[in-house]
Amino acid sequence: MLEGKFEESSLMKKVVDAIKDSVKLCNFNCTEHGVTVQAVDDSRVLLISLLIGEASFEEYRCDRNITLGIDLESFNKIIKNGNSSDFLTLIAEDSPDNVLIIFEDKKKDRVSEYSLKLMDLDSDFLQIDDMEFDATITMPSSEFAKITRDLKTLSESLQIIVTKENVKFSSDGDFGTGNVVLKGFVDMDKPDESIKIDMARPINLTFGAKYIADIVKGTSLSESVTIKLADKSPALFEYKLPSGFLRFYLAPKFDE
Amino acid sequence: KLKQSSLLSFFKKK
Repeated sequence: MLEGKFEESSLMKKVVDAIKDSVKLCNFNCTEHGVTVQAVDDSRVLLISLLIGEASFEEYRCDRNITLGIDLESFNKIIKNGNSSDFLTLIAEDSPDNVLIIFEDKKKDRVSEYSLKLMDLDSDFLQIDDMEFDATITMPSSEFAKITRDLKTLSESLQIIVTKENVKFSSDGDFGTGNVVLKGFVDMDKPDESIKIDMARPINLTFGAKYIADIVKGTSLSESVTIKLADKSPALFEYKLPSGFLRFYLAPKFDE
Repeated sequence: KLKQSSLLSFFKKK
């Protein structure tokens, strides 16, 4: 049996918001260590890897591994009904046909209970071995979201160029070009505002802007985002959770 | 002209 209680429903709301536009159906795999999701978008370009660790829950028990096949659009309709500050409890039997979603208001005696039908999903699982990256950038997630939104207005591709001194985000479209250059710096008072650039080898990669626009929907999960890049390889974008992470792997574009 | 690659050319199906 699975019984997981969150101190606030806001974490789950943000997670669903962050992934629902990339994938529609996915298995939530529940183990004694927490909940994981791996899902690939229909075009096989973007992969989501989510870990909500046991410590993200106020109370958590999962005696046996349980898979919850969830339609995220339906789940989102239910999860939106809770207030962000409500307790959120997920309950499922060992071989469940549905999952119970319970919101409890902390001040009033109001308990809202919903049941979501589960699906039997046959999903591709991709083996991601430990990747070696040539460059790692950590920056404020809101800044990365703004750069993505701004440059996406010019072109359907977004280029990321990393040199020793800086990282350049660039787009080249029909009516013009744009770029944003960031240098690494340390903000002692607000560490989350810092920009860290670690580069072993220079990088020049191009990605589909629409996929990065979907990735930045994870912005509300974390103050900062880490971008890991390797030549001619998928990039990794990571938002850290209080205990766990939301990672996106994005395949690059290449010259034909 | 740029071509979008697939994750399947980098990661194996399990």
